[in-house]
Amino acid sequence: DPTVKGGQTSEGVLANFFNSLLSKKTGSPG
Amino acid sequence: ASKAVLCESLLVWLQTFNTPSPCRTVEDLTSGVAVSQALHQIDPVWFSENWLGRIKDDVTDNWRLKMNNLKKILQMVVDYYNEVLMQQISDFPLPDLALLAERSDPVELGRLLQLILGCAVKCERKQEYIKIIMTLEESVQHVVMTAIQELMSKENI
Repeated sequence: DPTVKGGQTSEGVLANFFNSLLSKKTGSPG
Repeated sequence: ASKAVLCESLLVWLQTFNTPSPCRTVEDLTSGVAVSQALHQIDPVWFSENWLGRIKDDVTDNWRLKMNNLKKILQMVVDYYNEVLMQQISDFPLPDLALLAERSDPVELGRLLQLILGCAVKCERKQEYIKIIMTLEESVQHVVMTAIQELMSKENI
C-alpha cells in the first residue's frame, strides 16, 4: 500500500509527496 | 535530455484522460485538440463546451491554425491559474507556441503539459487526478513529481 510507506525508498518518496498533495485543500496556496 | 523525458512522461500521463482525439505522439498534440479535451475534463466549467467549440479540430498541417488553437489554450490556462487557482505563474517559462506548432518541439510541449498538470493537481477534482498519477509507472511518477515541484517553486500567491 503506497500510502503507508516511509520516506526512504523511492516508492516512499513518491507516496509521501502525492499524499501530501492530496491532503492540501483545493485552492489553498499551501 | 531531461526535458525530453518530461515530455514523454507527461504524454503518458495525458493518455490517462482517454481523450476522444489521439494522444500518442508529440505530433498528435500540436493541434491542441487532445489537450483542450483533457482540460475540459479537468474543469468543465472553466474549460467549457463553448470554449472547446472554439478549438478547431481540422487543422491538418496548417501551423497557423495550430497556433490559434494553442494560443487559446495557453491564455485560458494562464487565466485559470490567476483567476481560479489564485496563483501567479509569472516566473514559469511559458511554452514557445510557434516552435510547438511549426516544429512539434518536445521541450515546448513539455512546458505546456507541465502547466496542464498543475491545473489537474490543483483543481476541485484534484484527488481523482492525483490518485490516477499514483497508479502510473514509478519512473513516470518521479518525472511528474519533479514537474509539480518545479511549478510550485515558481508560483506566487
